[in-house]
Amino acid sequence: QEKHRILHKLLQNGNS
Amino acid sequence: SPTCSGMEIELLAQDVLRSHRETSQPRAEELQQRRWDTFSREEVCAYQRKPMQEMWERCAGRLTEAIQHVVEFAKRLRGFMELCQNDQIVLLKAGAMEVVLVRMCRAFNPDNRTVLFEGKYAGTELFRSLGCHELVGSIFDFAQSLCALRLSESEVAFLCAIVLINANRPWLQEQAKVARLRGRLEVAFRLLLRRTHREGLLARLPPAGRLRALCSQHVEQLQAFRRLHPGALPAAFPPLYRELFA
Repeated sequence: QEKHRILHKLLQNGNS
Repeated sequence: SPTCSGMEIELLAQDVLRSHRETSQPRAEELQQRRWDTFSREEVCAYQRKPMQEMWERCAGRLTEAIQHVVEFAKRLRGFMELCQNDQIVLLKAGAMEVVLVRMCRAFNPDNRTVLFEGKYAGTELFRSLGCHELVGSIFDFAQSLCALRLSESEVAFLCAIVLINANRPWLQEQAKVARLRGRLEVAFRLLLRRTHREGLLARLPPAGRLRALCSQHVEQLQAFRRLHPGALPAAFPPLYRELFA
């Protein structure tokens, strides 16, 4: 997950 | 399918179309209006004079914006957010660029072989300073071949969903769950094609290997660029682009 930090964050955000 | 109801398939189809509509910019009508708005000779020359590094940064920037829209498309797709996070990331990492390439056919004018880029339509020559003539040509050829199928917005939406939800991607943890979602998408896509008398489309779609080859070619060209410009990538490329491709 650390390797895909930004993708992870985009998926977590309600609307990015 | 014995495993899902007609209602479920209907909802899935509506959902695919809505997800596509909400995350595809510009809208189809706007693209249609602007399709002859091409760069002038002077503007093309100005792009051709840009240093290779700047042109790579610009293209990486536009590609990253398109990928962010694909992430939003995925998030809105019924069933995607119910997959485990590992599999969401695996599917996006492997498929986001492929979806962008499919979506590109919306913004491609096959009559003069141009694509919408930074506000106007551009031919392959505008991208000369990237130094990857073959890759650019192959991407344009792919868009041209998709345009020849005269896809409706609904068909583009389903193609994107099917490219993304691929149970054969390596490193999936819940492969069966992805395969079930993919199966439901295929049923809904076939239903749409039957209703619109377009069943013949499935046999005319480009093979999946063609998209895979374009994506590998992009990564190879990026590696060649990095050998020429060591240190360029961390500085000016979008972090999401680096995360996906570097």
